[in-house]
Amino acid sequence: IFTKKINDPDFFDEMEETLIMADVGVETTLEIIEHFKAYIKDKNIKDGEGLKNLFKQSLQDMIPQVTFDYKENQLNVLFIVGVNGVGKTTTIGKLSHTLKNEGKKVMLAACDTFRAAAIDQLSVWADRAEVPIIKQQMGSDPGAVLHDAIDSAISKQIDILIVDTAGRFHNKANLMAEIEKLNRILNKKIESAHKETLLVLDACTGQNAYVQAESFHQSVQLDGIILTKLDSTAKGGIVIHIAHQLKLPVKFVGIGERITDLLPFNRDEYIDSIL
Amino acid sequence: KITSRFEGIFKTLSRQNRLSEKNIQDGVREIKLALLEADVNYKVVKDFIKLVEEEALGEKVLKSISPTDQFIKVVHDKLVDIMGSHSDEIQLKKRGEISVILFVGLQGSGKTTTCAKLGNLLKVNQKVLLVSADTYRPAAKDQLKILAGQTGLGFFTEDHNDPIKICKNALKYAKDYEYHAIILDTAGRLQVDEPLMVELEKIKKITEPDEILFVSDAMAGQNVVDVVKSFDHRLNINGIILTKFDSDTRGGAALSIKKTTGKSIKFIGTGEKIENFEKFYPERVAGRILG
Ligand SMILES: Nc1nc2c(ncn2[C@@H]2O[C@H](COP(=O)(O)OP(=O)(O)OP(=O)(O)O)[C@@H](O)[C@H]2O)c(=O)[nH]1
Ligand SMILES: Nc1nc2c(ncn2[C@@H]2O[C@H](COP(=O)(O)OP(=O)(O)OP(=O)(O)O)[C@@H](O)[C@H]2O)c(=O)[nH]1
Ligand SMILES: [Mg+2]
Ligand SMILES: [Mg+2]
Repeated sequence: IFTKKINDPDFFDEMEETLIMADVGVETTLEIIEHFKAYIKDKNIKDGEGLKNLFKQSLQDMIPQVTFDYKENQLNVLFIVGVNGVGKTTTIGKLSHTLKNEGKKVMLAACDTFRAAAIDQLSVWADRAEVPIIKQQMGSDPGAVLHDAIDSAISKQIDILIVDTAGRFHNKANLMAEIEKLNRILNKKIESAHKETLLVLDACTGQNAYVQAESFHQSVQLDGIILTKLDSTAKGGIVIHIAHQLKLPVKFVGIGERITDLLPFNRDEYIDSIL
Repeated sequence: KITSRFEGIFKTLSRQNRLSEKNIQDGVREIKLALLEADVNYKVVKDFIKLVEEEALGEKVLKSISPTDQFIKVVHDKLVDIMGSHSDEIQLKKRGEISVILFVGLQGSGKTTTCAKLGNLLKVNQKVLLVSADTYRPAAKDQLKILAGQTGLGFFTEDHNDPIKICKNALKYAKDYEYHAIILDTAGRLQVDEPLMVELEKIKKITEPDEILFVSDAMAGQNVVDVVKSFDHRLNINGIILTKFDSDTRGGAALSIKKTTGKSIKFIGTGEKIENFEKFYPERVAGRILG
């Protein structure tokens, strides 16, 4: 778009199309364009590189650059939640590998006791990442597995306990109640632990991703987002609206199905990918 | 949401018993915003509102005694035109021959679960075999095996990493054990993953499916059109299944897919249980997208 001049009538149409096609969403797109128009007037730039940089800057203002805040000498818990099929279990496999390579002692809790072969699937990842996993039979109470995992993590002096949960939609009250219960167990049982609750979002999801973030945030106070499947042709632009409105940063991105396909979120690279 | 948007603009509109061109244009703009918020594809929305605007600016609406109702009718009718007005069936072989159904789609869209759901519908009058040709995802074969067991369906796979060989041997197994229908589960893959798309083309060649069904998440965003077009171009799919319709997503993907590929949505997934599976009725989706 930035090869055009601002007074080219197609310029803002093309900008609108680029942002909407990136799933940025209508409201946020209009807001970005208005914000950008004000910026341009202010800086009196008419085309090319200056325009591109100004635009990048207006997007940067909306997206924070934040990383996973690991605390030394205490138990850290990563509580992984999200709707069905977005990549929670696979992401936990990747996180285990990354964190173990940083020299941390990692343990997994298989709290998806509902879906067929969910525990088997996480167990394969535990083997691949070479980390211990606490699990029970399919159909057992996820709260019981969590209690078990916390006890084990404390006694084995684990640095990071990563909790896998079953996929669930935010409009199902009983399922959200279950995740709230798991959250309460974590809060009560290990008040001294550093806990981060991360919502996994699929980059291919449309505007519903915002509703997911908003609802899960209301239920269990999210600390951030993991955006998966960025190796697809989708851009996951909804995270801009999520960052801007809910103040939730993207902490990691998934870029494939291998154990190494996880990166810390890089805001500037992400903005480049949208443009 | 469009109903609340509509109520907003049409309250002002309906106070007037004649709509001006400006009223129509404002109404059309509201429709554009509502459809985009519902995840309808940008290009589909642009074409759609052009059609609506042309018709709405025509005699029928401007000169109608209740122009607002007429305007809403134009929008609704245009949506139904696109979605089609009847349900499309899957086409299976006659008795005596084995029907083959191939499930394809992106990662995590719900293929494995839906294989069991469709098998459950078909088992009423045929012996169904579920086949796992997913040699990539950890515990994928176990997942389908468990679902087959829970649903009372046959299950076949082999303990190696060649999906094409599994499919070939599944055909033979189905014949030997007198199955009437085979449902082939494949690994999720991106339309831009060339080796994996070639693998699907090979599976299609070997198994000659009666139905190739593309499984998509109902909450898919703007790029679903590129994805489905690609899969369709390479495999000539017979139909679409939209899953996770029990979420509160508006499901604009349904409109985008139908408009750009012409392929029918045949079923929807409405939950995680085997029985959460229904035939797709186009008229219902128009209402949902309009919110
Ligand atoms: N291409 C790609 N695929 C991914 C990525 N992350 C996960 N997947 C795939 O997405 C599919 C679903 O991943 P899971 O880890 O089972 O997702 P989940 O959220 O745990 O699913 P449920 O537990 O059933 O809700 C698998 O096929 C993964 O390999 C990614 O970053 N890129
Ligand atoms: N709520 C809901 N969940 C669904 C529906 N269909 C599938 N799921 C869930 O979505 C998740 C992914 O389903 P899978 O069947 O594993 O998806 P898949 O396409 O086989 O995934 P890959 O093989 O990794 O590509 C699971 O948690 C399913 O239980 C549906 O209609 N509604
Ligand atoms: Mg999982
Ligand atoms: Mg599968």
